[in-house]
Amino acid sequence: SLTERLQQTFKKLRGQGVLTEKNVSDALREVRRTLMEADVNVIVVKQFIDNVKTRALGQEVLGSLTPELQMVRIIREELTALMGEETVPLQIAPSGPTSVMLVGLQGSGKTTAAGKLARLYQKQGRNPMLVAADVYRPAAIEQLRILGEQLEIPVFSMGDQVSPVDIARAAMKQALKQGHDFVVIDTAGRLQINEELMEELARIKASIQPTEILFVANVMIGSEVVNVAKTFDEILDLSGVILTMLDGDARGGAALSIRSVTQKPIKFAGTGEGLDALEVFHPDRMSNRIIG
Amino acid sequence: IASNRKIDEELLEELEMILLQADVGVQTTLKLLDRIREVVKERGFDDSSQLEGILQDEILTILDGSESRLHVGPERPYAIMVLGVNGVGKTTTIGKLAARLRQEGHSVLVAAGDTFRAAATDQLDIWCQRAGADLIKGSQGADAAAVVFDSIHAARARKADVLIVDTAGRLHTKKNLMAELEKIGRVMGRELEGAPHEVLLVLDATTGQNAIQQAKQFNEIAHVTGIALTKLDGTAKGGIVIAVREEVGIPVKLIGIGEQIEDLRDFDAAEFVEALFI
Ligand SMILES: Nc1nc2c(ncn2[C@@H]2O[C@H](COP(=O)(O)OP(=O)(O)OP(=O)(O)O)[C@@H](O)[C@H]2O)c(=O)[nH]1
Ligand SMILES: Nc1nc2c(ncn2[C@@H]2O[C@H](COP(=O)(O)OP(=O)(O)OP(=O)(O)O)[C@@H](O)[C@H]2O)c(=O)[nH]1
Ligand SMILES: [Mg+2]
Ligand SMILES: [Mg+2]
Repeated sequence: SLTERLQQTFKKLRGQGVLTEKNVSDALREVRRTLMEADVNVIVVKQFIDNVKTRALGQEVLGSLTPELQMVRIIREELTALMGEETVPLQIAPSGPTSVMLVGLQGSGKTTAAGKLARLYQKQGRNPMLVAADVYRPAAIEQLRILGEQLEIPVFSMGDQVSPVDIARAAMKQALKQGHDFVVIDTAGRLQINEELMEELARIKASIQPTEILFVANVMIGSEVVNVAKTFDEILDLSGVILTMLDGDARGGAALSIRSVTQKPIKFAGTGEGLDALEVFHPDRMSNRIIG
Repeated sequence: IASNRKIDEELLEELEMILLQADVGVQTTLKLLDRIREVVKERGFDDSSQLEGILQDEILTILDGSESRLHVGPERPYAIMVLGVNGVGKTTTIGKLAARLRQEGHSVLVAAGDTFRAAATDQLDIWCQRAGADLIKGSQGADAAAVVFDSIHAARARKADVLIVDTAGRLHTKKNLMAELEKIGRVMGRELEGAPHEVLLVLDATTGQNAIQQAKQFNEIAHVTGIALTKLDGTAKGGIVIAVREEVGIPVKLIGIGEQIEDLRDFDAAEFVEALFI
């Protein structure tokens, strides 16, 4: 693990007498490599290392009898500062139905997450409704309809010939009328560079003013996540993130990159294909997973 | 000469950034930059403007190869198995591939080997209708290997040229799901000599270093013969395929450049390498 390797590095260094700036730089190279191999974007890594370096070159480390322990403590503190301290709950609407809109790249797990979220709040005693606003992907509506059927949660759909903006608007009217206090809107996957489709999301937002807009991202995503997340955030002002496929073995540096570039909270983790596989996201657990 | 040395190091750092941002990965990037340094030493280069060209050549050497084309072999039916983790674009790629093979004059049968995910068969059904391919499906929750078994016999009976087998997305960390995949492969080999004749691993171009693990694990289970790299119409460069080729030896054969039926291309290594540096 990084902790063990840092301890080994510093043990060797201490044998050479006083710890120098160069020693700390060498140790930081180890940290840099660890984060990069964990898929943290190289720019995000640079910023992180700079923050750590500023502290590591102070008396905290250089003047300490146990520099490796100070180093590890600083790294953990900086990671926590970046990832966030505690879990952040889903906002509940002050009046009327709470609406959650899911957005993201193709195949990131949005439709599945929609089912999972609706299920989570159903278990908490709410009366959820799912909204099939993906009119593009073949059988997307059918996919959500089946999930709703499995969960015994109603799915609002107007077929695939109606615009997602109109579907979302009509869905919220229906939710209010039928007393659904929790509405999850599934949207089609799209590239952040597709202006027309990003504009469509902005129009859905303007039309229904969702309580939450959650960016759904596959945790195994690489460097480009910074540009993707940044664009989605700039256009929609995301309220949070869902990271999916945490049941795999991707180290998940994407979590750090997303946090660094958007400052938005990661609220949930998808941990499997089943509809119960959704957990509240724990930032500290993710930090441990990234640095290994 | 001393000042040119300095320029080289700065330029090498710039190139390093480009490679890392393109998901080439730390190890592969270091190897590539070391090789450039060697070339520069050997040839006594002092012209920095040529560094990027040397780097592109090095990557091209790794990626190129005559075996990087998807050919329909002489076997009938020619069986293509498509696998990969969740959401990467397997079903969509099959739809595109079936359409292309139809256009080339082949009769195509598709097996709905994803019997698990909601509406997987409905999705594939729509693609097959668009492509002009027949579809063999089982009932929801049916044994995937049984559907594949049926499809091989149907392909023979209907004298289909090509059989394409869709499988459910699965994380390579799930032992039981990988075992199911292995079983599907065995059933194919038992019912049809040499099948699967082509094993396509679908990788999403946005994937980071985990793609290498995916390639290794899937290759262990089902000797992968080629990669279909999808979503290259996005901003991710898919640099992970360089390490996959170097470490696992699997060539990229196809790329996905969109969500429409015509958005499938043969892999062009030169174009791909050029795009890394844009
Ligand atoms: N293992 C695992 N698989 C997941 C998870 N979340 C979703 N999936 C799977 O990932 C695949 C894609 O999920 P979808 O919900 O269809 O993704 P999507 O974002 O709606 O896709 P598009 O609508 O095409 O953009 C499916 O096979 C899901 O079962 C997860 O947390 N873990
Ligand atoms: N932009 C873009 N989207 C793609 C491409 N290939 C597939 N997609 C989209 O990616 C999403 C997932 O595609 P699928 O074909 O369902 O992926 P899959 O691997 O079969 O997913 P599972 O069966 O759930 O594991 C869909 O929204 C597709 O339209 C591509 O080349 N470019
Ligand atoms: Mg979907
Ligand atoms: Mg599929």
